[in-house]
Amino acid sequence: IFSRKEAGRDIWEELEELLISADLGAKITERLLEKLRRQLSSRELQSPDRVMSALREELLDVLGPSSKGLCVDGSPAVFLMLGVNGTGKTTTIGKLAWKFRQEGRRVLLAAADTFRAAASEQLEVWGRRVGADIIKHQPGADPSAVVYDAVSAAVARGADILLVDTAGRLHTKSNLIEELKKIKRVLGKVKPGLPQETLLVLDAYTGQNAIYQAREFHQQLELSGLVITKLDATAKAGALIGIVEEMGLPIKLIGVGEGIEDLQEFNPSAFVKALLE
Amino acid sequence: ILTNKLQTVFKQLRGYGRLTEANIQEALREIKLALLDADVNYKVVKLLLQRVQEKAVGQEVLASLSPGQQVVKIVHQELVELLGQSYRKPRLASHPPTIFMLVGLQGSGKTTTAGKLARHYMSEGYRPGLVAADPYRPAAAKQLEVLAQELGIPCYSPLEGESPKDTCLRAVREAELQNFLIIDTAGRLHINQELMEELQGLKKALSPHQIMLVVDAMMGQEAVRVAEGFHNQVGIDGVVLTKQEGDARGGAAISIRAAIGRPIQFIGVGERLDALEPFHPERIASRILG
Ligand SMILES: Nc1nc2c(ncn2[C@@H]2O[C@H](COP(=O)(O)OP(=O)(O)OP(=O)(O)O)[C@@H](O)[C@H]2O)c(=O)[nH]1
Ligand SMILES: Nc1nc2c(ncn2[C@@H]2O[C@H](COP(=O)(O)OP(=O)(O)OP(=O)(O)O)[C@@H](O)[C@H]2O)c(=O)[nH]1
Ligand SMILES: [Mg+2]
Ligand SMILES: [Mg+2]
Repeated sequence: IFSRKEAGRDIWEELEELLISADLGAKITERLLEKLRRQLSSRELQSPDRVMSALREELLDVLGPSSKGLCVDGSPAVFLMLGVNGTGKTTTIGKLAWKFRQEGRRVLLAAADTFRAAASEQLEVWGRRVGADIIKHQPGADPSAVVYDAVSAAVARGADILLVDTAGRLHTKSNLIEELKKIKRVLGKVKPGLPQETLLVLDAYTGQNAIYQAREFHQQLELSGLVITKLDATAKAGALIGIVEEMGLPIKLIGVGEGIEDLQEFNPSAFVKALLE
Repeated sequence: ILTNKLQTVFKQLRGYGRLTEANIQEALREIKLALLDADVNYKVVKLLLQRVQEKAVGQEVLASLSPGQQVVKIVHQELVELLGQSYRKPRLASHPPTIFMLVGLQGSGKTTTAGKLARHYMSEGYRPGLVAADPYRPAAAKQLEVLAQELGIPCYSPLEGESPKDTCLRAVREAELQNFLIIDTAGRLHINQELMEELQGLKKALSPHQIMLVVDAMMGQEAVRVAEGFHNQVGIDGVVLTKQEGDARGGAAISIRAAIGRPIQFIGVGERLDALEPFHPERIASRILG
């Protein structure tokens, strides 16, 4: 069933399949294509190339300009990484720590995932790889206590950057969302304005649920931006279109592999180009 | 909620005796949106709608149901039929040890599921051991060791420089009291030729009785390509759908079942080792329809 290309399909059916298969979602796809049909002249609609470039423009319009950079001002600049289970938070912190180390900055890591098996051990390996110290407590400890210790240590040691790793959690678990809120409160009490970045890490393979995740995390924790991982493979992360349209959150980083260098700034035109292939 | 949407579509059908092609079109559109919203693969949705249309047209509207309810009932039946009738037990060995191998994309929940399966089979009287065949991810072996410790069972971890295959073969040799070995492999992409060949090598060396594809319930349209990739290159016997206790509708279950025809055998419903349930098709079908 999945290899037969049906003959005689018009461009609209082709585009519908293209966009839905890229995880844009049915409603957004319908709206986008309807808008194109209304906006283009009947002669333009005859040209597939013209339709494609109009679609490209429309998507770029939604995504907006290239990512504003990461906030690295403040001593320390604190990054709080959060998201559902297995999206790549810990690995992204490792890559980000490496990037900042390459820039000559002093980086401290906070192992605030005190729940999952070997979570702090995993972060410790990254700490050794990049040359960053790590603040950790014993398994089962209060994550807020780890964060409080980490900020104190960051200030005392003159760290430029503090990266906070949290446990994966489903956005539907209110007690776990509360745990994150408490972490943010603790940070804010140490110094107003902390954390400078609250980043939701999303997996490119996630379907429409990515929108629910972004909505809930943003509503509860006021995100400063998004990280989208696993874009090195076949997933196109089309759900981002709906998220950015609804919430206007900037996409700050993308993960393109499991290696230390596999972190890039978000490039809207490259993203849209890949999406429409 | 799909039932309610279809109620409005069929409001005008009061008094009509049959479901006709015309009045089904609008219903099919609502169903299409609901299924796509639930992450069922685009091509699978097209197939399902075709089948529903064939079954629905000309049907007598049953006295006990509204036309909308009737169409939903047909869709529900199609989904359940596609997903398989009931819980399908994984295949076990006639001579020990039974060997399970878990494979899948990065972060899908393989390591945690390995622990959950060990616990499940312990409750069925087996003596499992866990095998950490992931030498790449930082602290992967440590993660599995912690789970094994929690269950009080042995964990075979890679020795310095030992390949995944050698770790597994050593586990089979050394497992004296264990009659069940669960192999946790590294997350990998279906398009990574080298790592897919590693899995083929493991399969050849160990002849696992069950190779399970571990998939995240919130996976989107790529579920088909991923499942096909693993199935065509390695061969999948059964599927575990993880993180199903959230609000992900789980349409990937339908897509995978349609794509590779293998049963979903378990669902992960939490982060703890007791959060594993046998898979019931009707429950997922109801969830997907919303
Ligand atoms: N291919 C690919 N794999 C990635 C990427 N980012 C992370 N991963 C992999 O995804 C898996 C999960 O990564 P983690 O960093 O442990 O994810 P996490 O969000 O911290 O997971 P939890 O803490 O358990 O919620 C690992 O195998 C990573 O190597 C990426 O950009 N591309
Ligand atoms: N909420 C929830 N989380 C789960 C479930 N199963 C696994 N997880 C979590 O998902 C995250 C990833 O699980 P892992 O077992 O590390 O995934 P993995 O497939 O081994 O990852 P890699 O080895 O990096 O490919 C962890 O935070 C687990 O606790 C589940 O059923 N529900
Ligand atoms: Mg982590
Ligand atoms: Mg693992």
